Amino acid sequence: MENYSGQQVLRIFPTDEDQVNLVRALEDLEHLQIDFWTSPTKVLLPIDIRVSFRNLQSVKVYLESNNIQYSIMIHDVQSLLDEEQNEMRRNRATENARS
Amino acid sequence: TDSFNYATYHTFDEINAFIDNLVNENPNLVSKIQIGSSYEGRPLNVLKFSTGPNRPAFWIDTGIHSREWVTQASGIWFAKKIATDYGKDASLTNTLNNIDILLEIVTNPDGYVYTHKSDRMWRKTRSPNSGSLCVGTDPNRNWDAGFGGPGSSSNPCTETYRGRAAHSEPEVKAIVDFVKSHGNIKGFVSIHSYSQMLLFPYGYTTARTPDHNELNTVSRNAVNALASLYGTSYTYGSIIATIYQASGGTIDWTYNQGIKYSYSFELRDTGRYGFALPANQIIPTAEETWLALTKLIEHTRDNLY
Repeated sequence: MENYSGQQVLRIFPTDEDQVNLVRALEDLEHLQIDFWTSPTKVLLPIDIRVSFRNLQSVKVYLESNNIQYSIMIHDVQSLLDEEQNEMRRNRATENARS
Repeated sequence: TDSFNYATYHTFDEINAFIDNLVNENPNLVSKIQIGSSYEGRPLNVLKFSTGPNRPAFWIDTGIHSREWVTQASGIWFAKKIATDYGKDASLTNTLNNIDILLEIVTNPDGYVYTHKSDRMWRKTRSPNSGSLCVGTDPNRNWDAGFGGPGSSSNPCTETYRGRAAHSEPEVKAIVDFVKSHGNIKGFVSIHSYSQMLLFPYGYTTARTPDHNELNTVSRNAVNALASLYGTSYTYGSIIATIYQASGGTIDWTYNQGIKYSYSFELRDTGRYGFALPANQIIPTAEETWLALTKLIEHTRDNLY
């Protein structure tokens, strides 16, 4: 399985069209491997992006240097997915025990 | 299916076993139609809830984007709900005495299996792209409705890659062929996550559909019904006005095919967990969505055209 340790989902709040375009420009930088969970389209609509641990610092610097506000929506994607897997395993074990 | 755990996420094989069990338990109400095969050869199964021949139909699909797990899980819950409530709930019984309900739970099976085995965050299909190492097409940009326009990408390495041609993906083509051959589908709902929205055409153009006002009113009633259970707030409106421009989308195509009552949901949440919605939210999500779906289905049933 793909491992998402250290990856974060950032919620970006563009305040004008220029900031939307600056975030959109990240889409073209394929080496950053940013996964857009919601698309950069309109002012006032938050944009959620999943960023790898390796590129996290540079993306945050990019946003901050352009005065684009953001918050951390998910601090560690893998920990959420681990919990999801654990829950599925627990349920499967219960089902097996019952049958 | 009584002992099936609706409050957890399931694999493709488990969902198919559920489908077969539901059909076996309700042979006079539920049947399974295979409308095609995915790129990797998996069956594209549709559940048909029907009490008589030659009826108009209402289509629901979940999981066209594979990582949106709460949608497939909700689809399972809807299937059980329909089978359980027929003959008990007056409105649903009236519905199924007049129209069929068609439900495709795993609309992108290759992607769904891939999310379980390799990459939980996979969204697209799994078909290869000639000349590129990047795999997959966005099946919600692959429809022949403004295909290739803004809000879709020509780059196979992006999440919104439109594909080499409209209906290039077998998962999309199977629905296209089924809808055309059926010829009597009156309502169509394609279910996604996340953002808590109820959307209607268009997504590829700013032009309003001739039915804009009616779709808007029905959507308002549906989101009010949804909110009545747990207070979950949904926004609603045309895709382009509410969320963003997106070309080649499912419900723009179905609307242009003459299916007036075409809608799309974005289920929970609004951005705490996103695609990794905890399993303890599956049943509440399905329950509240069912209330909205019921409004859409009832309006279609009562306004056949």
